[in-house]
This record gives sequence, structure tokens and C-alpha cells, in this order.
Amino acid sequence: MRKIAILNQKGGVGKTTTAVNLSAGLARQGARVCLIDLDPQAHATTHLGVEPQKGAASIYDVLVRDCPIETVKRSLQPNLTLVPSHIDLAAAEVELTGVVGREVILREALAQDTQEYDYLIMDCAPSLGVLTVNALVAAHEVFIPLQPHFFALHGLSKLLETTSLVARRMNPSLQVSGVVICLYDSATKLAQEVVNDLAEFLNQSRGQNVPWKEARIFETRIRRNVKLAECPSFGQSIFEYAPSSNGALDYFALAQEIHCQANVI
Amino acid sequence: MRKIAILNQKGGVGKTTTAVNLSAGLARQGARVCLIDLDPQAHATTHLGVEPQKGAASIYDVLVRDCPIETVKRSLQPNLTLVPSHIDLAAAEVELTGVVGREVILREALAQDTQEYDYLIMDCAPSLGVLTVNALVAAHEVFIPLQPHFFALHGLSKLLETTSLVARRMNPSLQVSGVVICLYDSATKLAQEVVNDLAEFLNQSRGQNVPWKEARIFETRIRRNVKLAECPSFGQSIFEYAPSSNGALDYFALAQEIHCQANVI
Ligand SMILES: Nc1ncnc2c1ncn2[C@@H]1O[C@H](COP(=O)(O)OP(=O)(O)OP(=O)(O)O)[C@@H](O)[C@H]1O
Ligand SMILES: Nc1ncnc2c1ncn2[C@@H]1O[C@H](COP(=O)(O)OP(=O)(O)OP(=O)(O)O)[C@@H](O)[C@H]1O
Ligand SMILES: [Mg+2]
Ligand SMILES: [Mg+2]
Repeated sequence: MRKIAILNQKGGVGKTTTAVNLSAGLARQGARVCLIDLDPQAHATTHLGVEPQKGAASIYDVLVRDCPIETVKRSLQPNLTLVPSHIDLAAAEVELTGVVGREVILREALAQDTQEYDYLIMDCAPSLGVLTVNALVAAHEVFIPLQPHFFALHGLSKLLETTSLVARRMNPSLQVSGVVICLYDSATKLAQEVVNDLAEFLNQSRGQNVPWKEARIFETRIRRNVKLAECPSFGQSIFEYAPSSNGALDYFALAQEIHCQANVI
Repeated sequence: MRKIAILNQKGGVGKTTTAVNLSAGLARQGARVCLIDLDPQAHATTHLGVEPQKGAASIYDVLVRDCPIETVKRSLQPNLTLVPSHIDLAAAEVELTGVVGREVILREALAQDTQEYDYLIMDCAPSLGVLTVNALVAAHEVFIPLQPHFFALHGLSKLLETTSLVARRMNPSLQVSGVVICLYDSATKLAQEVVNDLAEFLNQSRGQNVPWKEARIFETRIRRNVKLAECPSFGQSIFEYAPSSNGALDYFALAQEIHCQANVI
């Protein structure tokens, strides 16, 4: 099972759009996918048409009230299961302060889960707090969605620093697999410059003893496409909403690139 | 002095771009502006060319170590002063847990500051945690930058709920002044639909006893313009970087709309 955390503390770079549409794309290729929404905004949950009701079971119950993950899952499509989030999760950061081993609760809960999946995908909030650290501890791989803008590069070093800290202290197998270029506007030279800077940075890290030594920029770039911004309001992935749009083509290609990569590893 | 908090817990909607370019636009009209960066990412600080050094004085020292705000200010242009942020601020949420009155520390620090300004602008992180609450307690007005996408509307109710709670318990004069439509793409029907939904929601709130009863959508829409995404890497506001771009025209018009509004109030 590949366990992938989708994270970037910079806001609005395409984390949720990638988590949801990549999960749906992998499911369409026959892979069994479990998507965990770790963002209190619960946008991945809403994106897939599940409205977080007051008091409904969610990842909050797993992290703060020790409920088994089995009890909060929802099977949405043949190969796609969702562990929904809830706004109550916003309080988790403070409620878990002082709880022993608060950073490994998710990994522990997943270890109790007997259900088999091919992929476990975790959507994170725009922060490097305790919820994101839970994802990093539970994951084997990190995917970094990145809008090719200046602020995106600026925050990367802090993101990699946190990943390296978690890898050293709690999860030695954690690797940064790659960067997904999102909201790509090939017409602007800014996008190309940022991608070049990023590629150079990753090349320089080859062979060093860091969790991103083998990280690369995924070949598939996700182009800016308004259909991707429209589909969440219908509770659908891009494949149900606009199957022949650029958004669907790009996320299907990304799913293929990742799924085929798996057979290589 | 108008004290304005720029906030929206949805990530990447244009908070920092608005805080910086509105501050610079107001300063160009002769107003004395103090911009406070309350985001640990320190993007407003970087946007204005100030590189947060390790150990340099910042808003962290004001909030966590009780330093007077006077000691951390930086005067950048004739009418523009910055209170920089620092990555250490990320720890403030946990470090302030249990501190009595942690939500009013910024208001208190500002009350000690003898310097007169026409505008106090606060850029916030994509969260509704203790740093954002400090801004809401210290502010008289809230501006909500909003990208006209589905997720933006989805999070609005939580944002207004938090604002209303702060207004009731700690800051009765707090009002939501308006919504700044950012990253506006007039070519898409999605943008128009979201703006219409938002206008209808605000109209229904007229006359109710809520902090957003007089909120409106600012006439000036900030169009998507790549120059706005380029200027942060040069440490400049849009007015120095690309003075005749759409970005500069839009933010100057927004500054005029807000500055003229002041003379009406
Ligand atoms: N390729 C794309 N083309 C057009 N719009 C997109 C694309 N990817 C994402 N969006 C839209 O841009 C906005 C930001 O994307 P998204 O919410 O996925 O980012 P995020 O990183 O999850 O944000 P947050 O930091 O708030 O969690 C959303 O309104 C989304 O619908
Ligand atoms: N009108 C615009 N046209 C083009 N690009 C823009 C515009 N406004 C903002 N941007 C770019 O979009 C990205 C998001 O904007 P910004 O960082 O200001 O949002 P934010 O709400 O402050 O994000 P965060 O939630 O991470 O604090 C940045 O890379 C910025 O340069
Ligand atoms: Mg998200
Ligand atoms: Mg910002």
C-alpha cells in the first residue's frame, strides 16, 4: 500500500483539488483508494459531495476520541473510500496539546485497520501543525502540489525542514516523491522560471542524505482549467463533472504516471 | 485611525497581495499606513523586501515576549511602516496556550504605541487561530479578500461566525466592512455566479444584528494579473514593479475607493 501525504503550508496551491482528483483518477484505473481529509475546512469531504453534518463521525473522532477508523469511513464509489473531516477538527490542535504521542495517533489508528487498499491519500490544511505532522508520520511518501509562483518556492524550505525532522525522529521511511505543478499557466514566463529554479534545487539535492534526494517534478502539469474550480460545487470529481476537459485529461495522466511509477518501484 | 484586519481562512485567495498593495496604494495617496504581518509564513514581510533574519525583531517578540511594538517597526517608505513577521510565530499558537488574555495582547500593545497612523492593516494566516483572533480583537473593521470560487463561499460562514463571536465577547465595535473580489476572471461564469450568490447573502443580512449587516462587495475588482504574482520576488509593491499594469490600476482604484469611503464615514 502506498501511503501519500499531499501537503504544502502555502494556501490555495491545489492540495485538495489534487487529493480528490488524483484519488478519483487512481480509482478509475482499478486501484483501491482511501482518501483521508485532515483539513478542518473539510474541503475534500465537500468536494466529494459529503456534507459534514454536526456531530457526524469524522477523522476528529479518530484523532481526539480514539474511535477506530473503520467506524468513520464512507464508501463513495467502487474503489474510493473517504474518511471525512469536520470543522470540529480545528480544535484538535489545542485539544491534543500535552497528549502523549499526539503525533503518532493516525499511524496507530491505521495500523488497526484491516481493510486493504492500494493507495492511502491524505489531504492536509495549509499549516505545519499537529494534523499535518500526523499525516507525515503515517505516510511513506510526500507529494507537494505547487503553484508556480514566488511565494510557493519561498515556503518550500520550511516544508522540507519539517519533513526531514519527522523522517529523522519518527518515520525513517518517509520520502518526498515529487512535486505536482498545479494551476500551470504556460503563457507566463514566471511559471517557467519557478519550475526551472525548482528543478535546479532538486538536482542539487541528488545523492545527499535528505528525504527529497530522489524527489522530482512530475511530468504531468495540471493546467489552469475553470472546470476544476466548478466541480466541487457539484460534489463531483472532475471525471464525473467534465470528463473531456483539460482538468480531467491532466489528472488522469497524473494518475497514470503515478500508478505506472508504482510498478517500477 | 482605521484598524483593518485582512482575513480569510481559505488559503491562497489574495490576502497578502491585498494587504501589501492596498497599504502601498493608501500610502501613495498620502495616508500614513502601518502594516502588521501576523502570518508565520511572513509573506507580507518578504513581499516588501524585508528578509526575516534568524533572531531579528518581529511581531513574535510583541506577542510572546511582551516587547513594545515601537521596537520592532521598520519604516519602509515615507508613509509606510511595517511590523515584520517571522517563522518563529508558528510556535505562538502553542506557546500562548494557557496565557491569560492571550487574545488581547496585540490590542494592548497597540494601545501603548504613541505613533499616529491613518490606517493600521493586518495580514493574517489562512487559519482562525489565536493570531487571527488577536487581529480581530485589535481591529475595528474586517476586509475579506475572496477568490470567486466555490470553496471561498463555503468557508465564509465559519469566518463570519468567528467574527461575530469576537464582536460579542471582546470587541463590540468590530464590523465587517466589505469583501474584496480578488483573482477575478470575468471570462468565467463561475466568478459571476459566486459574486451574485455573495451579493444576495449580504443583502439578506441588511438590518440584522450581525457585524456584517453593512458589509458590501467593494466596487473595485482585482483582476488576475501575472505582474501581481511577479512583484513579490523583487521585494516591491505593484506600484514600483509595474505601475501601469492592471494590478496597479486595480489596487490604486481600491485604495481610492477605501480612502474616499473614510471621508464619508
Ligand atoms: N488547475 C486548476 N485550475 C483552476 N482552478 C483550480 C485548479 N486547481 C485548483 N483550483 C481552484 O483554486 C482554488 C485553490 O485550490 P485548492 O482549494 O485545491 O487549494 P488548497 O491548496 O487545497 O487550498 P487550502 O490551502 O485552502 O487547503 C480552489 O478554488 C480550486 O477550485
Ligand atoms: N490578482 C492576482 N493576479 C495574479 N496573481 C495573484 C493575484 N493575487 C494574488 N496572486 C498570486 O496568487 C497567489 C496567492 O495570493 P496570496 O499569497 O496573496 O494569497 P493569501 O491569501 O495571502 O495566501 P495564504 O493563504 O497562503 O496566506 C500568490 O502567488 C500571489 O502572488
Ligand atoms: Mg485544501
Ligand atoms: Mg498570505
